Amino acid sequence: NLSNRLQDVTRKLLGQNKLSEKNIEDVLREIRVAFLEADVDYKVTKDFVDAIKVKALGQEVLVSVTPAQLVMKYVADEITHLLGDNISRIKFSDNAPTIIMMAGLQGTGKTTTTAKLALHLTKEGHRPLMVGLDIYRPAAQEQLKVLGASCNIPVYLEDSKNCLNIAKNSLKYARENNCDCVLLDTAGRLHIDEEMMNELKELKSGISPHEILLVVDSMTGQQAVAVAKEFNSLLGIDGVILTKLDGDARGGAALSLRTVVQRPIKFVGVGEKLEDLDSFYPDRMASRIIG
Amino acid sequence: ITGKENVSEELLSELEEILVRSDIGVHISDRIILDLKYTNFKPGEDRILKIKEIIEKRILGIIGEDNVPLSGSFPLVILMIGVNGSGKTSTVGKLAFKYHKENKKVLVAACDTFRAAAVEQLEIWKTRAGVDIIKGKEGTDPAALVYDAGKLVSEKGYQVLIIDTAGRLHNKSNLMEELKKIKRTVGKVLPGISLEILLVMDATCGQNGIQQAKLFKEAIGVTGIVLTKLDGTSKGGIAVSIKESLGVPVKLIGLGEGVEDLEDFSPGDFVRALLE
Ligand SMILES: Nc1nc2c(ncn2[C@@H]2O[C@H](COP(=O)(O)OP(=O)(O)OP(=O)(O)O)[C@@H](O)[C@H]2O)c(=O)[nH]1
Ligand SMILES: Nc1nc2c(ncn2[C@@H]2O[C@H](COP(=O)(O)OP(=O)(O)OP(=O)(O)O)[C@@H](O)[C@H]2O)c(=O)[nH]1
Ligand SMILES: [Mg+2]
Ligand SMILES: [Mg+2]
Repeated sequence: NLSNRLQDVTRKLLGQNKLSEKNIEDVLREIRVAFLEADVDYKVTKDFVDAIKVKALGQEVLVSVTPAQLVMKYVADEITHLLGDNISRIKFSDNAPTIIMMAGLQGTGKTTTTAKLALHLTKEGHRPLMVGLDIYRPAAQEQLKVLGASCNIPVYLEDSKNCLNIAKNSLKYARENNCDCVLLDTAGRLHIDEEMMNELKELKSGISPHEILLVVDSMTGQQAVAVAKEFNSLLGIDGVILTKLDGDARGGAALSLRTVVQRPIKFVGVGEKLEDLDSFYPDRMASRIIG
Repeated sequence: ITGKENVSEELLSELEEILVRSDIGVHISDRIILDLKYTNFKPGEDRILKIKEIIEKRILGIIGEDNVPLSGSFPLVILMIGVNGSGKTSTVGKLAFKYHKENKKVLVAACDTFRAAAVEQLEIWKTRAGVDIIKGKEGTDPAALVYDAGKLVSEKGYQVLIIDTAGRLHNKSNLMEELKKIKRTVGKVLPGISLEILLVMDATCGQNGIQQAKLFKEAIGVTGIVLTKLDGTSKGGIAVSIKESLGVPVKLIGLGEGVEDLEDFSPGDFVRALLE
């Protein structure tokens, strides 16, 4: 891992009273490898390493023989800072109901996360309604229905081919039943599928969601940025939920998403149960990324 | 080796970006780029073309030039495994459809007895594929259902049994133990039967894919990979790294959400798409 690699590199520096550019290059190389192994975006990695190089040559960081721990701490602090603050909450609107829309690629965990978020909001004193807008995937509506039943949260489903109509009817249902927030589960889709991305655009202009959350699998590789950029430019996303963090993926996509798309990671999925939704802690994520 | 560097830094940096962004991994990418630095060009030769050919050859050298097909010996059991959301259930449906079209008698076993509506999802797929299904009650021990499926295969003469399993993360040892029990049960109820263990992997997966493949292989062995969602923008380069370190080949690819969107893996097409 990076800590061991940096120890090997900095051990060679002992006894030198001045760091050469070559010494700094060795350290930067290890950081680059660690980042790319952690799935941090190629360009984000390059920019990060270039920025450290400027500081190192400018004597801010590696001002004398720096032990590996100091470099590690510097990198961890930088990543933590870039990951932004812990903003793990949904901003509720004064005009009920607050509408929250989940979006993302296939299989990232949207349906499960919809139910997790609904349960979380219930515990905070809210009355959510979940809406099944995935009218394509086999048994998707059934899946949301079962999840709703397991945590006693109402689910609005309709046998219709028009997502916008279902969404509008669900808002009516929410108002009639005193629900203060509506969580829309949508079908997984490719960011390059024009027709499906248009469906989301029409949904957005038709019902004006207050929050659009991009659900991203924490083991996503180099395409994380391209996907997020496309969702953000076509829809505008308010936040990200990173799932399956109970796995051992380093999750570099988190850093790439935050620095490029500049939206906060609001929650993380840490398991398959509906209780497995955590707040996002930037410092924990930083040490995970460095490995 | 003259030691003379013949390829411009700019071109090398562009190629490095293409390789890293394909998820092939920094180590394989660095190795290829280092090699390329000293390429000798004939006068007037198209450098970009020659370099692409060299990279293609390097990668084909790792993954092989020919498709590795699924076992052709029947009756055949196919065990579908992989992490959550990778595309297992959809792939079971697509494979069932393929064998049904080849006039094979197919049974699918709904051994994801855990996730909400998993059985209902497979039911819809088996109808699309025109095949039979065996399912148990929710929370049933999947190994017990595998046993019943095996008995049914012997009784009714099914030629292909495709087992859908619940998604599981490779770092959850109790879930990996469950998988070992499922495999043991296949061996008990259908001794000596031809068995394909297919690891279904999402093409968007990054470097964690290596750990996934490693642990699934260590637990029960993996005879092939199904690389799904290649209709997206991810190139699935992680498969190259997996082939190099674990020797497991990609056998099939998923190219969409329809029942026909499953194809044999073609190394040549894969490498060309990777370098686009
Ligand atoms: N281990 C783990 N599994 C998760 C997590 N979140 C979701 N899953 C699992 O991931 C799989 C996919 O979850 P879904 O909720 O169906 O994903 P989806 O995005 O709705 O999928 P599509 O609707 O097909 O695009 C399921 O097996 C879930 O149980 C998580 O945080 N940890
Ligand atoms: N675009 C595309 N989507 C796919 C492909 N294969 C599967 N999917 C989609 O990926 C999502 C997850 O597929 P599933 O078959 O439910 O995945 P799974 O591995 O069985 O999921 P779990 O059982 O929850 O672990 C669904 O929305 C599928 O339609 C593919 O090749 N291309
Ligand atoms: Mg879903
Ligand atoms: Mg499944």
